[in-house]
Amino acid sequence: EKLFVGDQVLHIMASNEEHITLLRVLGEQEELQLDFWRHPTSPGHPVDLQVPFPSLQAVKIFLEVNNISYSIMIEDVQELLNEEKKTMKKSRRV
Amino acid sequence: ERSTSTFDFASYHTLDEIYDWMDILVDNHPSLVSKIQIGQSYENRPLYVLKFSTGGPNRPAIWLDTGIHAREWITPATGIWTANKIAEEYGRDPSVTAILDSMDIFFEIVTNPDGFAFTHSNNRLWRKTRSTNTGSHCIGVDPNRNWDAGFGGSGSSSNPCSETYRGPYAHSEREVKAIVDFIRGHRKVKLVISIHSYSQMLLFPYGYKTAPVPDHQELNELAKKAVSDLAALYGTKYTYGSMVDTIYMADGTSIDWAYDNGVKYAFSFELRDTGRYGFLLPSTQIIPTATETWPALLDIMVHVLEHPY
Repeated sequence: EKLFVGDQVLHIMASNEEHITLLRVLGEQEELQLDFWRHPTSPGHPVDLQVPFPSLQAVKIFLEVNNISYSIMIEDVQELLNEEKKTMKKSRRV
Repeated sequence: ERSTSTFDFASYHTLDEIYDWMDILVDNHPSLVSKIQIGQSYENRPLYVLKFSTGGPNRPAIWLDTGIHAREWITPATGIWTANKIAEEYGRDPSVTAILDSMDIFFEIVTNPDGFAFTHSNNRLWRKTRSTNTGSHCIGVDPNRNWDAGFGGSGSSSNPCSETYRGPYAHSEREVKAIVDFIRGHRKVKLVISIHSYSQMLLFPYGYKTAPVPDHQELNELAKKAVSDLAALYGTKYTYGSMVDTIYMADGTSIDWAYDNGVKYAFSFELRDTGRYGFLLPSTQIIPTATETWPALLDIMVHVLEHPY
């Protein structure tokens, strides 16, 4: 089973076309193993990006250097998944 | 004795549980609901469709599907609630009754069963099918980029490792081909609604080109009414419009294929986003999501009933 310990989902706000292009380029870097939950479309539309723990530092630095604002939507993906599993188990018992 | 009244609609379920529930729904509403198999998935799982029909041959029909992207768990969960609602409301709610007295409804609750099973066993965040790709170690095709509508254009990927990989050719995925064959074979499907999550949108064609569809104004007005009625319950705000104008250019999507194949009313729903959970929407949100979506679905279905073509 694939675990997502420490993975985060970043909620990114691109404010111009250049940011959109930069985000697309970022997504093409296969070694980072990024997964767009919401793809970059146009300025003003939020982008949600799942970032594996080992790539977090590089991605956050990239965003900050390029002045692209973001917040953390999900602090730890695995924690949510564990919670989801627990809820399903409980429901099945009931 | 089995009953849908003991089924927990407020919980997420495995594929086996959902398939078992389908049989229970059929058992409880034998004169209205039946289960048909339209094909097999890549890993040979049955592709089941619930058929709601009050009889009569060759009726015009509505097609609904949920779960084409495996990780969007809220969509089959909403589908289960909605299918149950349709069955329960026939004979009670005048709109549902009127629809089913004239039209059949076909509802594929788990459109991508291999992917869905994989999200329960190996990778909760899997999106694609599970077919292998010659010459690549990466698995799966995005089943919503695999349709023959602008297939291969710029709004999808040719890279098998991408989440939006379109596949080697249009309808290469069994899960897609089964629907294509079914809708083509039926010939009287008048409405297609494909349900996704999670960006609160109601979209219509086109996604693969910027030109508006000839029915743009009507679809836009209908979408406007639907999202307005959806918002009435909890104030959830949806945007609406053509796919290309509202989100991005996307080639090879199911609703574009449906429209180009004579289904005038083709919509793609993106269900609610709390802004906190994305695809991991807690199960406590299932009922509110399904409940608020219901009036919008009903608006669209009633409109199609009242505007035959």
